Amino acid sequence: CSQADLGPISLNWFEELSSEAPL
Amino acid sequence: SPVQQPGMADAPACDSFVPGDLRLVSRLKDPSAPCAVDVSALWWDVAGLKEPCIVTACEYAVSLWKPLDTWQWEKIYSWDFTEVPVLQIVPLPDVRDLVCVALGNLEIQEIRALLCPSDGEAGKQVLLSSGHIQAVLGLTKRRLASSRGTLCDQQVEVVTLAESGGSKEKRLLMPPEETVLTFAEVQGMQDALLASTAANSIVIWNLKTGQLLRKVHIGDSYQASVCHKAYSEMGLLFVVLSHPCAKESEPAGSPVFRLIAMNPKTTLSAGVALCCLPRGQPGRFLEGDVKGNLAAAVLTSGTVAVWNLLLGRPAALLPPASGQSWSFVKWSGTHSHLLAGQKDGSIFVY
Repeated sequence: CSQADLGPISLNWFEELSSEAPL
Repeated sequence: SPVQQPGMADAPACDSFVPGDLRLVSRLKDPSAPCAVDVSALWWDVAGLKEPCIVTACEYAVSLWKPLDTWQWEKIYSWDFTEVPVLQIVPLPDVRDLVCVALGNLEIQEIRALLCPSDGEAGKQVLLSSGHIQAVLGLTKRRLASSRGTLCDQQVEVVTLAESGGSKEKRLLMPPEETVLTFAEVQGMQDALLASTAANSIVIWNLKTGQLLRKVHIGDSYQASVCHKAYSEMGLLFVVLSHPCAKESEPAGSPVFRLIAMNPKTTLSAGVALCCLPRGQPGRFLEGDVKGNLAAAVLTSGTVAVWNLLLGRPAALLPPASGQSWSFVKWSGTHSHLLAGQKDGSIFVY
């Protein structure tokens, strides 16, 4: 698969999602 | 392995089967156990020495075997269960001297930690969890993930085990509102946990906070997928799934394992490799295990098949031995060994 199939990628996805998700 | 279409593997890979190098190095059979349900290989301290031991489970006993010279095994301890039968062994990846087991009839009713005797005391069984348990997985750092209940009344928890085998700390994870089928750890990310759900999603938790970070729908092509392992790489999650309900009549052959890439930020996913059976080889996934880039499965035909996930190609086939089908297969946690078991209690080490 190419990266274009999966949209923009973030190396810090875990930290970013953790800061957005409800506790 | 680049592919033309998401979800499809290189078709020729399924046709060109080259037998791999699986060499039988040892066998063990407990004469007192008429059957076997599971096996595991893990490190255990025996008389002050760290030994690569084998744990076997039959319906009402779990046994610990230490290695002798010339690939022989000696049973050094057994834990007996009188009321509820053993369903599976639940190893904790980096723990020595302790193993967990799931007990129940069809579904898991109890999870217990088992410890060997010390200082003249008897061996211990510590009850860690009970109820209608749907899924369980041993994690690094002495942790055990489990889920009970379904849909809205589902409870997902992670307990940290004390040296005594009891629960030292318990954290509830936010339930995904879809029934959890299987858990998978993310290699290289100790604070992340994945699960597959009955609604064909992969959910991602933060184990430190209990937050549900993402729910990624992976399509309806395959129902009730089992997630085995995940690897975090360059902002993507690569997830290894197996498909017990896949049809045997797919054009590329019977799909057993699938490697998908998932972008947790966008919840988009795509197939990377499809591991299917060589043409003419019947069967569906019955049960299996993944370690590194190798996946092994017992098929409904009674054969064990091994794939290299990076190539999406069968690496070896192990037909039923001594006229008996294989029942379960596990990768060793101590060496590069494959442990294959039969219902009569025979364990073969390759």
